Amino acid sequence: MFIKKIELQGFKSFPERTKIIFHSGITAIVGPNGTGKSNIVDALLWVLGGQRSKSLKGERSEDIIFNGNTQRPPLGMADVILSLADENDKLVINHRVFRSGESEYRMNGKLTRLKDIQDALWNRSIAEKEYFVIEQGQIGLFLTSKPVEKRLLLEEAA
Amino acid sequence: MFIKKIELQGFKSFPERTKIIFHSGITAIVGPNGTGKSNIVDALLWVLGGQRSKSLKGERSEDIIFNGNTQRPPLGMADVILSLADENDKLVINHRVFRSGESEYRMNGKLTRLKDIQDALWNRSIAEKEYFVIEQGQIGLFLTSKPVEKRLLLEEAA
Amino acid sequence: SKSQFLKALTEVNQHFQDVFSILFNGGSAELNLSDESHPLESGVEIKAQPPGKKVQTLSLLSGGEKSLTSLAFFFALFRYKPTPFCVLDEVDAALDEVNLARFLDLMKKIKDQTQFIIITHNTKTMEVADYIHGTTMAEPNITSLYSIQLEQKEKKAS
Amino acid sequence: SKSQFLKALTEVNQHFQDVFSILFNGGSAELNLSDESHPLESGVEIKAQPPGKKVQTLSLLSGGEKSLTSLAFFFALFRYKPTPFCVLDEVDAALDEVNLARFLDLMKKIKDQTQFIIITHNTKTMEVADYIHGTTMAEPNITSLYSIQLEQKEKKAS
Ligand SMILES: Nc1ncnc2c1ncn2[C@@H]1O[C@H](COP(=O)(O)OP(=O)(O)OP(=O)(O)O)[C@@H](O)[C@H]1O
Ligand SMILES: Nc1ncnc2c1ncn2[C@@H]1O[C@H](COP(=O)(O)OP(=O)(O)OP(=O)(O)O)[C@@H](O)[C@H]1O
Ligand SMILES: [Mg+2]
Ligand SMILES: [Mg+2]
Repeated sequence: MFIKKIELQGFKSFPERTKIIFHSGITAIVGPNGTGKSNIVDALLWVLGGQRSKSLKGERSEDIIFNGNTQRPPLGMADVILSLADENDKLVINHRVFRSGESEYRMNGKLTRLKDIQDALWNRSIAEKEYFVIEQGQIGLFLTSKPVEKRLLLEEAA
Repeated sequence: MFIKKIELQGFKSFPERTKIIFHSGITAIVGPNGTGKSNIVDALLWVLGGQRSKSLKGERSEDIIFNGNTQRPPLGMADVILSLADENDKLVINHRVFRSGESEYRMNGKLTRLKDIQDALWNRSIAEKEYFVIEQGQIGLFLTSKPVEKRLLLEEAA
Repeated sequence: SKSQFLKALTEVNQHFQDVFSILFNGGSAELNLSDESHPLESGVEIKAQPPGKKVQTLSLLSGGEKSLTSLAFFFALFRYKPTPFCVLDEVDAALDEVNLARFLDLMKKIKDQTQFIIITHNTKTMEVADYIHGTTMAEPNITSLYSIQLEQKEKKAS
Repeated sequence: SKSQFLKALTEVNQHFQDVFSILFNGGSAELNLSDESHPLESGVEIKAQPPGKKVQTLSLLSGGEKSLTSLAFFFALFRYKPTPFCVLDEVDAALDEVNLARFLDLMKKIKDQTQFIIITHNTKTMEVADYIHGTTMAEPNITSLYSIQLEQKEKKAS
């Protein structure tokens, strides 16, 4: 089950609806510093539940929602849709948050709890995010992290 | 007062006496992973007192002294000599440690206490190591470190 | 369950030794329980020995060696339990040319079973990609994406 | 002393704003006491705004932006109190081409008053060096050094 697309609106540096198509194989994301590459990774982590993000890039709604620039005002909502698919199956996950902090999850269009999304992923052999996402700066720190960190990853595989 | 040379013997990956000459201006040190570039930085930090090294690269004598490879045995002592100079002045600092943990400092050939070396450096406007050495991996972590870390650097300058 | 975890540990350990030798072109590595007497709570420790070097504290490995060893661990997990997709943010930053090439080869070998999304500044990494997305910020804080065509592969990026 | 520290803070703050605008080609930045009422113990906080972006939590800056802002801080310290020598280990790892070029320009401007020793894998960084030392490990765990001649500068590396 691979990632077909990620759609972002109001999320970090993506104020307007942006669709990013992915294919099987190897996709590289390139560009100058500060242009939003890691923000795409943040969007994937956030749509899948947002907690336990190792990066210090902020989990509060004001860090998640587009907060404007010196010419444009902030927005009031951030919304990310992740579409996964394989030959037989399709899974569309959505996470939305408002400035108030109110947040909603949807799976295949219906309002759900985060737990149901996590179960649906688990049933499709998609592990916890730490297993398949290595955030910027983390690869150098992993080796000297506590042994329990490595255990957790092994438990994901087991 | 700039660095004229660093001589290493028995220090980490420098079992045999190695002399590295430096000049004014910009010197680059290059080479494949794991070939000893950061060890040279470690030698400089260590000859100047060794504590407060931010890297996790080990301060114990068994980490400092050449510990052999699959074909060669470990050595019993590590010795680093740092030669500083400018037009009017010369300062030669030496730090030596034995497997027992016994350690000696010398300044211009005479046994000294670390404190006297630190005073001599301070008198020549050479600050604490955190001011003029940025270790591998640290530049990315500095900004989000505690405000007291930045204060300490500012106090060095003041 | 305990037996499931121990089975995973044994198999991932075997894969870790294999992948490590591929990425380092030799050497050896293993995974162990930090506390054999409490397998259900014990952390997992990594031992790594680049070719010809001695087994020593992980902290003595170089920056690039640490990155490569961590990548070996993740690839070993994937051999035991493949992940459908894997997102890597600048994991190649510390790798020299030779280590980078071996890492890229390994990623290419498993891209049929695992979709890779890799953020990079490195042109060698871009060369193994099947698709490339580029980011820019024409307007501050607003990411625009564009696709980069890979002519030599005769494939149009999305 | 208190007045000495506050004088340093004021002057380094001014330098920090200047250097930041040079490295980022615009934008603004400043240093503040975290606790104005206790200047003798208060930490120092950094605020940074790349051009056109808003002042926001440092944690929202990208990896490259964080590195560049940290380098601006150190260069600001050096403008207030120059250091005779400065050792940098792979500080350029996260910088894109444009940011790297501005950092290298700044380093070149002050190399007459500050001797730089920089460890790098980046060829652009090597190109600004006056001397290059190369490391290799023909025998595991044993560093051999060699000097690289820089013909285009008609200078023989020692
Ligand atoms: N909530 C937000 N609202 C608006 N812009 C934001 C928000 N959060 C982050 N940004 C923008 O995103 C930028 C950081 O983007 P990101 O970390 O993805 O960069 P990057 O492309 O990964 O760069 P690097 O190569 O340096 O790692 C910030 O500089 C800021 O401009
Ligand atoms: N006490 C020691 N005895 C013998 N060898 C040692 C000792 N300490 C470190 N080493 C060797 O030094 C190597 C690490 O060197 P160093 O960190 O300087 O590499 P580097 O050139 O900076 O690499 P990178 O580009 O990956 O940062 C280790 O792999 C090991 O071979
Ligand atoms: Mg990034
Ligand atoms: Mg290094």
